[in-house]
Amino acid sequence: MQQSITSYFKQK
Amino acid sequence: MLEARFGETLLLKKIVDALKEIISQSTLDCTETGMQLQSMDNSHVSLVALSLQTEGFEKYRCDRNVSLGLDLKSLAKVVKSASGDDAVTLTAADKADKLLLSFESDNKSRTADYELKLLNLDQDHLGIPETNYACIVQMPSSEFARICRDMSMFSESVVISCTKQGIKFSANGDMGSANIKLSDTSKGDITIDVDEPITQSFAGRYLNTFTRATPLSDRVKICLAPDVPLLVEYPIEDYGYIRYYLAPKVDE
Repeated sequence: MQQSITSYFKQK
Repeated sequence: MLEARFGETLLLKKIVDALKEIISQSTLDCTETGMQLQSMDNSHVSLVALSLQTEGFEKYRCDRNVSLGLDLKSLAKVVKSASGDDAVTLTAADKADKLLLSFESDNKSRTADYELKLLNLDQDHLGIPETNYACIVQMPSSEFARICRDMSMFSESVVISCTKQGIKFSANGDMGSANIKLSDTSKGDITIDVDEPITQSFAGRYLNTFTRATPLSDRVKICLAPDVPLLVEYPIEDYGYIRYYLAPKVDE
């Protein structure tokens, strides 16, 4: 399964 | 206003090539310290970050921060029309709706000016935390490109294992399996720093796309840590870097 990058890097 | 001069269009071409397969539109943020770009791919699995510091430019001036919404395919077309050894100057007004690109041949006998319409992009910026990577591997960028290409023939997923003994790339698919191991060399063309061993799985398609940056640098740095995205970094001469982040695959 491929996680989204946004689950590691949060919006500023 | 912004005025930034690259000594060679070839470098700008290479930068655009390194971006355009992974993102179609993006905002180039220009400040007095240089240019930055950050974008996720359409599926939000990877992130590309470009940093160009003023030191690399032949001339750089940016009085006020300006954000340039670029369509990368259009930019690629403009850049392609110039000769690689032309100098190129990017100019934009403070609240610009277009970017001017002026190309100048070596002996200044030919100049070509293009105006590129800018896009109004509403783009989110992600905060990338400082990370202490468990494994940092540096190798020739051509070697990494070759491995990514070879691996993708076998499987969608590429497993990267890194220990003090070396770095191993593995792919396992219908056709069979492939394993490529590299160890630290005394020649120094491959260096492997390991705090703790790590094994992670990644989508090979993305790794392959990252290698579009190969012409930018002879070297590539690959950084891994548990439960954080992979970092693949290509330095860009005196300018800075292009970094690609890729979320690891997780077990279902």
